[in-house]
Amino acid sequence: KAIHKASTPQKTFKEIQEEIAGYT
Amino acid sequence: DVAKAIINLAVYGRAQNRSYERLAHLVDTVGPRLSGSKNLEEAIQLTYQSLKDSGLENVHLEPVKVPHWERGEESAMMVKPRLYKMAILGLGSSIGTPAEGITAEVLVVNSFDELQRRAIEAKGKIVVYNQPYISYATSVKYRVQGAVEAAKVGALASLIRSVASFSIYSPHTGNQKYQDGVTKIPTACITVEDAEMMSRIASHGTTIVVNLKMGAVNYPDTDSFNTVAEITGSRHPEQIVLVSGHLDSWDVGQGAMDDGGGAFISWEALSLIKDLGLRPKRTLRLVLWTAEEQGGVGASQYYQLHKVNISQYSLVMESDAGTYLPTGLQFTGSDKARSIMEEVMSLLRPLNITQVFTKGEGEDINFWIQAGVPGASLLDDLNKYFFFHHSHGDTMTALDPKQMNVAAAVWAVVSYVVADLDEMLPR
Repeated sequence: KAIHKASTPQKTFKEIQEEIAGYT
Repeated sequence: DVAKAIINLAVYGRAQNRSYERLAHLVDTVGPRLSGSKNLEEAIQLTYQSLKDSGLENVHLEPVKVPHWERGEESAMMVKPRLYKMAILGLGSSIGTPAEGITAEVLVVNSFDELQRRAIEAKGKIVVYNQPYISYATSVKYRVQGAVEAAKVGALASLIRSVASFSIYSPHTGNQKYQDGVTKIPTACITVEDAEMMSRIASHGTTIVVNLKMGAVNYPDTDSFNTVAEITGSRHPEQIVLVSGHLDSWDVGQGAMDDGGGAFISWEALSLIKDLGLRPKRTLRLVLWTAEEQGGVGASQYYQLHKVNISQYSLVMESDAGTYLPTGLQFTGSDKARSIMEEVMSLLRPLNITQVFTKGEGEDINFWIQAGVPGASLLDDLNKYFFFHHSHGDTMTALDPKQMNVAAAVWAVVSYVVADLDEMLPR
């Protein structure tokens, strides 16, 4: 339970994809 | 432009060759770093001071009890059918022989199955394993279990073909394990060349006799340390991306490749990020493990101490398979996390290193991966890695500073971006 508690994603994959693209 | 800035600094800028030069300074000064040795403790203290001097945060040592084994003097002399001195390397944790050595006839086998079929012939002999090299993972079981299996059928000692992808008459050491209830017998690795030669001689029905002398001694566990340094996270300092390699090595060569390279590109990843004035949202923690070669001893104790915070670990990374030109990243995690890692690796397109493979792993990070934390390891030319692995050839000459620059760039980009994402990697 502890593992999953802190890792529930709020962002969609599309949003994460755009976020990562910002580091290019 | 963060990824581009890291790549430029590591590969083309003033940081190029830094990890190679730092490592060369250490291993040329201290040499190989066997668990329990003064060399290892000197290396830990020197690295600890250098990490402090380099301005990283929360630099500290975490105590660990580690095995202390010393090989002593060792030799193997073939006395029949001719006098011939063989190169050997005793295996970690092996007992020694009596001072006069063990002189016995040899039984050569190519597999554990053959040993079972010929079990009646093994009693009172020295078992020589001439197993083929298939892959490290497949062939290493002969090194680890060879003595136990030979002892079960009454052998006096075992000599094991080195687990190596190539040989120029190089014995390769490594760890081996005894089993409760099975007699402990001395065990060492021989060269691929000598294993094949004895196999050929035996195939003609000729008797081989060997005198094996090993001065190996197991001492009580001793004090050592995992070495830790950080760049503290700006928004979620309690959340961790762990970057690691191991500082210990075997007692041959310089331990430059295994795992000096992995440890020092991990340090370099934090140095690059610091030099660029970057501070990710969560903490980047460098851990240089102790006593990995004895079975992840330092990592096991770190896991026991820190697993209470497992929910705060976003990613665990270990480089322990060489720092040659990377072919990509091995990753273990959920499909969602893998998709994110593929996006992160796309940032490394300027280096043409974008692949995400399966089976992210490492002796020191497997505790976390098995508990559900995403894990990543650096993948490169493993065939080349196992040329030098655990042999006298594991020196700075086996490394290439330019390839280490690229490996460090990959390591830095991945660790920084994952540490700086708004959210932790999904489990």
